[in-house]
Amino acid sequence: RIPDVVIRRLPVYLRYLQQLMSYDVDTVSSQQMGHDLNLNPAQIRKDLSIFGDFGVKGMGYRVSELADKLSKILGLDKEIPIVLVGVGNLGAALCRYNRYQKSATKIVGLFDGHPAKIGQVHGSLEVRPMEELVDFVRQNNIKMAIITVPAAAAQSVCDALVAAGVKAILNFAPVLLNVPEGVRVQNSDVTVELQALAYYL
Amino acid sequence: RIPDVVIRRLPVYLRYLQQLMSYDVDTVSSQQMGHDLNLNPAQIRKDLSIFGDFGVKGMGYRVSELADKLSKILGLDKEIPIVLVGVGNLGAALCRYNRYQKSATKIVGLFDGHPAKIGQVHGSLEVRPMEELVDFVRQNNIKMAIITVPAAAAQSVCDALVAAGVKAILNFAPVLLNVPEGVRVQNSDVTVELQALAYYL
Ligand SMILES: NC(=O)c1ccc[n+]([C@@H]2O[C@H](COP(=O)([O-])OP(=O)(O)OC[C@H]3O[C@@H](n4cnc5c(N)ncnc54)[C@H](O)[C@@H]3O)[C@@H](O)[C@H]2O)c1
Ligand SMILES: NC(=O)c1ccc[n+]([C@@H]2O[C@H](COP(=O)([O-])OP(=O)(O)OC[C@H]3O[C@@H](n4cnc5c(N)ncnc54)[C@H](O)[C@@H]3O)[C@@H](O)[C@H]2O)c1
Repeated sequence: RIPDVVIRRLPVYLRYLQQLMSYDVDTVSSQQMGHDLNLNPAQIRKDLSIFGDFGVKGMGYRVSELADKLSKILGLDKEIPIVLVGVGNLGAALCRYNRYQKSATKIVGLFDGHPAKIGQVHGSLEVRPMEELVDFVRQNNIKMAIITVPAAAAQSVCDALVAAGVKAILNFAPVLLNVPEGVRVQNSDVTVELQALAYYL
Repeated sequence: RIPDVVIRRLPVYLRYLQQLMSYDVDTVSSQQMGHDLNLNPAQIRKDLSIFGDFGVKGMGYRVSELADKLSKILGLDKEIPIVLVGVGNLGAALCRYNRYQKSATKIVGLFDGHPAKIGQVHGSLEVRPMEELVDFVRQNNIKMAIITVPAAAAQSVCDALVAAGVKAILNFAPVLLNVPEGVRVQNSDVTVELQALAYYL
């Protein structure tokens, strides 16, 4: 089992390599990566060596080859459809951002509990009512979801998603979600990010 | 020097302990913490032992005592004023969320480059023009900032913040910011979060 903290760094490496590719950079050293990402180069080499021997002596890593390898490791070589529940301030901003990113993780369904939101269009997606959630998740074999509803509604939304077959949830509501074995929850919280940053002041 | 990955877990422990305190829980074991946070209990014990001996044999950790200690370690025992630049979809959602959290990390100033945004009120804060940013940061001795402007504007906003004395930046724009030694940038990206989650599917 690979430590979670290593897995969390892989998309950061991937994003960086994709930025280099947009500047037509062919190779990059772990030193350069470490400097740009504010990470320890030895840590980067150690992380990547878990997955294979990608480095070329004296040249560093081949950028596009390593990016492909990381995409495969993360399972991003095929589209990962996602539903988002709670199309408020935050949900709308995340949906818009997702549209412009070229990632395999694609929001394909928007759901909300408020009648006034139903039918609103965000890019090519229309907000659907919660009654349609379970059928939509099952019919489209959705395994991942984003929760951006208020804290009080989050657990019941989570339960509905899990019952429909979702296995991975990115939760923005400030509550600890209870899920059965086999379902993974990742919490994202700007307050936690700011507090970690505060340590370095 | 304590590894960054340990520092990033401390606010997660703190948030969890605060949730326990709201349920009047006095003590908690590392087993229970590990189960609730989906973390390895041995890792939790190792992280906390870096900062002192908080555990009580057979009882676990005293919740409020440990929460106080973690707040002090992170420097949250005093208010940390923050400016946010770019009061669009995402910026507005973060500002609203920050208002409702009881954290020491407090957004005290909002800035935006679009004339139509100036004067908009978010809670008790009014959006100010970019011309006022440097004076505001200097006069209020602000050391931390959030960037939620479009990618094309992010580096120039970052430069202005650094010139005014900001030392820690939470960046949401999808670009790698260049900063001098002594300034810390933390990037937050929902795509990176989703891609890390994809690994577990
Ligand atoms: N983690 C972070 O960094 C962060 C940042 C901002 C906001 N938040 C949190 O994200 C959530 C959303 O914030 P926001 O500012 O977008 O709020 P919002 O009120 O603008 O949006 C919430 C949306 O959820 C919908 N909703 C409410 N109950 C529902 C239910 N039972 N089923 C389906 N939909 C339901 C509402 O109709 C609304 O559209 C809140 O929990 C907030 O605390 C977290
Ligand atoms: N990291 C993430 O997970 C994530 C999620 C959503 C959006 N984003 C990013 O966050 C940023 C904001 O997204 P949004 O949906 O809120 O966009 P938005 O267009 O709604 O808001 C951007 C705001 O920045 C202001 N602005 C533009 N140029 C400026 C400048 N030079 N100086 C000061 N203010 C300026 C605009 O007036 C606007 O109010 C974008 O870069 C977007 O890509 C990131």
